[in-house]
Amino acid sequence: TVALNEQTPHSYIDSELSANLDSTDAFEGPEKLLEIWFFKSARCVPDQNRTLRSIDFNTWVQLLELVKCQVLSMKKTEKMDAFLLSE
Amino acid sequence: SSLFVFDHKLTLKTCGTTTTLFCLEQLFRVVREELGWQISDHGKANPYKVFYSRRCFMFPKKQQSIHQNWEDETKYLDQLFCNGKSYLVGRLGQTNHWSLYVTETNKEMAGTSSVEKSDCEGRDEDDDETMEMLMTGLRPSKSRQFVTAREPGQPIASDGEDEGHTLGRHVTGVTGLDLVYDNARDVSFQQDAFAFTPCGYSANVVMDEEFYYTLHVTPEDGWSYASFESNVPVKHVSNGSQDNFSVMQRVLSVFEPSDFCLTFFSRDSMNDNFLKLQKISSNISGYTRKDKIIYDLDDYQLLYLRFERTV
Repeated sequence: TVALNEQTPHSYIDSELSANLDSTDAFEGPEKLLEIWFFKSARCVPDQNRTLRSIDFNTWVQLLELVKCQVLSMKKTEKMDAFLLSE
Repeated sequence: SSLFVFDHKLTLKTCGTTTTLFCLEQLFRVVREELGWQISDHGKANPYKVFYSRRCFMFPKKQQSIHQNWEDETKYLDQLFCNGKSYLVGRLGQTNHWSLYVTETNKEMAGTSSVEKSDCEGRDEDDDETMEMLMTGLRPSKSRQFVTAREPGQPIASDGEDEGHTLGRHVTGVTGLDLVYDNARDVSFQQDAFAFTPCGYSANVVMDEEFYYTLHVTPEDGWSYASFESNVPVKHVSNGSQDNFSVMQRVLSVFEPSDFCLTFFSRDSMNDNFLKLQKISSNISGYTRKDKIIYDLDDYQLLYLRFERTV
């Protein structure tokens, strides 16, 4: 089984948002799930220096504002960036 | 809510009254202008593949704009994407059906790479599977694990760590949600969990740097809900000792929902897990199967199962 060993700290954390977020008025659990594959695999991206992961963090923040989500925290790994969001 | 960004794809999963689809036009602009990706065809986006899905809402009238009903969402998607198809999965008129929008595969975005497709363990890197469990009516004794006593507005610790993340990590351990998969190969494991106040929980877990499972829980009485979504190849991380049926049972034991649906997507119709899940008998311990539907979606297979608790 997996050992809970937090070897990697957060790449980003919004401590102020984390401390003040209040879910009292939250409702409606079922999520909307959107998955977009621009290419079949990472190998198919034409320029490996320009991939979705090259997009600036602040650009993601702005895109997520359109969704009405804020970034609570983020972890980068070798092959993906995982954002934990408000709501 | 969660966002996972890979080099070539992204997954955005949002709950509440979020407006998920309203980021699309700006996303396409960024992809075009910053990455130089040409994804348009006759004025519409035509990436390799798009999936948009959701279980029907509990309170649809409280959703914003197009998200109030599925027809408006698909109409919006049709304006943006080439060759989309819409499916209603489950029984019409039931409050727990599931809806899916999927575009035809754009094979031009599949590349022509001759690089070896299998990794050093023989796993086909092009294989793709996603399992999702959407659960309602959580057992109250289980729901209580996702309620915290902390108050919003607590001071932030000098090391930047906040109570929500600390408690979130604690909840992951106490509930056993860190033990969903047998990590027989000792692959890397990273979690980012958060306990909302007064209640609620979200977690992203990344295994082996590239696979994730994510959990979102709203434990309120009367409309309690939990979701589990994973693209972790169970056979790979468990060294063949575990299958998705076992994963499903571990997740069920954490929440004990009164009703749940399981969807499983696989790119390969001969995918081991797809075939095994298809064979789940009509009764699993404590549950009765109400629906079983299989879709052949272009180059993907979809299995939909719905169960109700019997005890």
